[in-house]
Amino acid sequence: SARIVAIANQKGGVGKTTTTINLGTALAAAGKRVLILDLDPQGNASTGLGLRQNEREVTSYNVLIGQATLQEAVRATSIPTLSVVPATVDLSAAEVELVGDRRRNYRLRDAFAHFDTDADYVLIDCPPSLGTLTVNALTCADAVLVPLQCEFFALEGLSLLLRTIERVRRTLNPDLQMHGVVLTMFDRRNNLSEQVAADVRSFLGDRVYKTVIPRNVRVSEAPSHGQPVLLYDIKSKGALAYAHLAGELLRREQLL
Amino acid sequence: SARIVAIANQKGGVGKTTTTINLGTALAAAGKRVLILDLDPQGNASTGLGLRQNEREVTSYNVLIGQATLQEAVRATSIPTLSVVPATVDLSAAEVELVGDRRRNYRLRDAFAHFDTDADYVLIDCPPSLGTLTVNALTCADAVLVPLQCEFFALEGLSLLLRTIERVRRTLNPDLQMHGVVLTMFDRRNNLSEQVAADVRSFLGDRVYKTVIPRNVRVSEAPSHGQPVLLYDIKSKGALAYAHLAGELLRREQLL
Ligand SMILES: Nc1ncnc2c1ncn2[C@@H]1O[C@H](COP(=O)(O)OP(=O)(O)OP(=O)(O)O)[C@@H](O)[C@H]1O
Ligand SMILES: Nc1ncnc2c1ncn2[C@@H]1O[C@H](COP(=O)(O)OP(=O)(O)OP(=O)(O)O)[C@@H](O)[C@H]1O
Ligand SMILES: [Mg+2]
Ligand SMILES: [Mg+2]
Repeated sequence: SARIVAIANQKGGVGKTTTTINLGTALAAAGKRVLILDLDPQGNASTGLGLRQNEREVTSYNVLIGQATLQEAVRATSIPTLSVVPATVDLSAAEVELVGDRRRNYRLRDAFAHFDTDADYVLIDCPPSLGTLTVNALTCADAVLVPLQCEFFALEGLSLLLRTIERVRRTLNPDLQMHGVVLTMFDRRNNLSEQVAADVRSFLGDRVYKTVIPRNVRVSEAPSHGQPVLLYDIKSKGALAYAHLAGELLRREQLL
Repeated sequence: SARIVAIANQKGGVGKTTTTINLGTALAAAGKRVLILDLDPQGNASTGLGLRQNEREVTSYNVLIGQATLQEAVRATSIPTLSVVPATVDLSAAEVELVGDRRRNYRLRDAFAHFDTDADYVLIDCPPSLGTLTVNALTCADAVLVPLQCEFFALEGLSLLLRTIERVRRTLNPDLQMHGVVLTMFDRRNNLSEQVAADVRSFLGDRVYKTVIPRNVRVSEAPSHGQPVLLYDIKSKGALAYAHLAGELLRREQLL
């Protein structure tokens, strides 16, 4: 059955959505069947894959609160082997609605338990917080991939994120593995990127992916066309980097 | 008494903390007495102003759940006319802890009602969500300033944010004014920035500040030294832009 990877980091704007969309597309291009689950009320992953608001009748919110199954929520994208469970702003109500529920952290895991899919990989795009939505993703995931912007504030939040992952592994999901940290928006022209990258590598060693995603304007232009950068501009540095990332993820999968 | 301005946007990484720290410092440099209230569990504003974790005994979390007054939480910074109410990760528990409380959205407003301060301005740094913490900030604020990164995903979230501000004005805080939108991380080299800026100005007209904050590496280096960019490198483009922003804010205040 499918390998579920949560793309998580509570720091905002570090490239979670961009990594989910483009890593997902690159894995699909490498012949894998991929499902992207949008678990952010902003719905950016759904938009970046070309889904308009009126094409999101059944969403991750409906699945989380038990109104629909994952099967009913899955939609096709323009890429044949890539599908998506979309999100809308309704999702922001889930955290408060689930407060009294003793199984609130297992909702997504329970939904996957009854989901019969031919997907090889499920990638979950998380919102910028460590609340119920992200905990649900971590509780059902096999592994966590952490996009890390090469900036000081992003580095500051890393140890909190690692402690949270450890806590979820101890209390909710003993099988949760750390897939690794991916450096994003790396800018060769500035020392800060080099410094943060060196700090993270000395702190986490091999758990940092060798593939580094450069800051590349084509990456940030692609979502306004509802396309992953691999379709928008396959020759761009950003598209190339995400293709390498998919390759490295598949190699690391064999070692886990 | 003090004018309270919430710095809010649910999109992550758009420059909320950077704007709070540097606009606050520039207002202090212009002779105003400023209090910065860190309402983000990441505690980035506290860090960017040089407060170590062990200097945050009384925090915005203690104030929000009624364990301490604002007076007890205020701390000095290295800038004489700038003080701060720090935040720690404890704050992430507040949302769930306050769920049953009928006055959960007024907690901060109630705290300010009993706070005797000589500050001219209070700036509140909000987390990347529209949950209880941001709603508390909007409920006690006189005005909202919205930092907007010149990127597609940031633009997508703007109408949701404006609807939320409108809802808070109707139901919780009828005096809440829209101070305006400040374009951040503007990069002259790429079309996307120009395009987003043009879109926002045609959509919001005068509510978009004339001052645009450029992408400037000195801005992102400053927090690693625990300093605002106005102290770290006063000659940088970033520092200059924030000084202009303070001037424009004060001019707009006279018109409101
Ligand atoms: N490699 C890159 N080069 C240039 N721009 C990038 C790159 N990666 C992401 N971006 C842009 O940076 C912004 C932040 O990225 P993104 O929205 O993917 O982050 P996020 O972590 O999902 O944010 P949030 O915390 O709000 O969910 C977006 O506008 C995106 O287009
Ligand atoms: N004008 C600028 N030029 C260059 N870098 C900037 C600029 N403004 C902010 N940054 C950097 O961009 C990143 C995001 O900014 P910041 O943390 O202030 O955003 P935020 O909206 O507060 O994020 P969050 O949603 O996580 O609270 C930070 O690493 C910051 O140093
Ligand atoms: Mg995102
Ligand atoms: Mg912030």
